[in-house]
Amino acid sequence: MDVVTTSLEALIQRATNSQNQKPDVAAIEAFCVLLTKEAEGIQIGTKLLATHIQSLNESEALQALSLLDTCMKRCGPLFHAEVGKFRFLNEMIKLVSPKYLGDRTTASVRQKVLQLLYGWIKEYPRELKIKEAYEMLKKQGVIEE
Amino acid sequence: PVIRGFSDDEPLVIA
Repeated sequence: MDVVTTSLEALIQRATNSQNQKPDVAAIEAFCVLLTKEAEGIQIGTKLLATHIQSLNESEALQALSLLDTCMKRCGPLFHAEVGKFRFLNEMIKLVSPKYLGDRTTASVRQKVLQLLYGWIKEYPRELKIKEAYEMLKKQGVIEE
Repeated sequence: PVIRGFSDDEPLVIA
């Protein structure tokens, strides 16, 4: 396990810890910086985010979704492109789809996932796969307009 | 041959 992975792993653990009374701003900041500074940081960071948003612990999942949105705002187009791949979007879709994890995901986590996708369509119109994923969720009835 | 590299991705999961 290389130092970047262990560092990013330690930081996301802190940033999404269910014991956090308020956001661990230092850990969030360091995660974003390391993710963009290190080679492979974006690939490693998105894999870690995909795992943590699927946490069975609602607080951890919600904090991971907030961290994901913070990274979208702070980590630039290369990060947008990685999140904008179906490889990552599928992990978010599984959280809201009853065919996958939807039935064991709390309403607030499901709602946050849909809010993020909806907001990103407007924020990052070049990431066409985000819109495609959202349209699929509408077509499948996961989202009622 | 599959052209791997920049645009490597997976198919969209259907909910």
